[in-house]
Amino acid sequence: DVDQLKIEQYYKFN
Amino acid sequence: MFEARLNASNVLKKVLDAIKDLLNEATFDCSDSGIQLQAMDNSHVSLVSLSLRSDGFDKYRCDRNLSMGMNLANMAKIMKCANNDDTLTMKAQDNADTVTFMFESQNQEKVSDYEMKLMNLDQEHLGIPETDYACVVRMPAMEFARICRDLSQFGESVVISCTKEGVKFSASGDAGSANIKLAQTSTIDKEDESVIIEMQEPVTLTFACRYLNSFTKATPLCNQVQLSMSADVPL
Repeated sequence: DVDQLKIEQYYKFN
Repeated sequence: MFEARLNASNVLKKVLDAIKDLLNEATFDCSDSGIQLQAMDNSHVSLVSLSLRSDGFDKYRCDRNLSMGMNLANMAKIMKCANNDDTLTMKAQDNADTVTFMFESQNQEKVSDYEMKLMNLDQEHLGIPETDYACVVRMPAMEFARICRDLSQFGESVVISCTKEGVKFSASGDAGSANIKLAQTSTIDKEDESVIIEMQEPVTLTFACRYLNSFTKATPLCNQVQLSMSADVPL
């Protein structure tokens, strides 16, 4: 799921 | 040696209630400054970020940094055994594979302890990035929980529209549609009951009811909730 990946990246690249 | 005491077990019960539906297991990172927990929920679409500062405990000691992976369902079983006003002490030795929860009744006549096995969980370094949000709404937490609950009856998602004048929550589905508008409070007599909006630019965003309802499990922790919103950024 693209949205899910986007969300994970958002939190990982803090 | 790690030891953290709360004069009322209720505090940790509320914290656990706020996260246990989102996470099956989580790592509690204990350091001198307190306990941190950060984890994506089971579906990997929301982040739980929790900080319990050492000065919030009635006694706190952490000689060496310690990561305690816990199964939250098992932790909930243990916390259920405590009365709300029992004193709670969490204890673990350095490099231990168990954590102990001790509950003491107010009159000291009942003391119980429960030991739980710790788990080795994959650690991810996550966090909520510093963001300048387009709208920040502060409102009574109970009111927000009520709105999420009410609107969930009408659809699977809630649209939140925020302008300088107020914030509107909407849902629609087969049964019809629902709109709830909250105006910004004109005078702040009672801070806990006020609705305050800081707006850079208006936003309209859609969120899944399922997650909003999960987040509102944290309602008993605070009188007010803050909703920070920007386009294309998680709430």
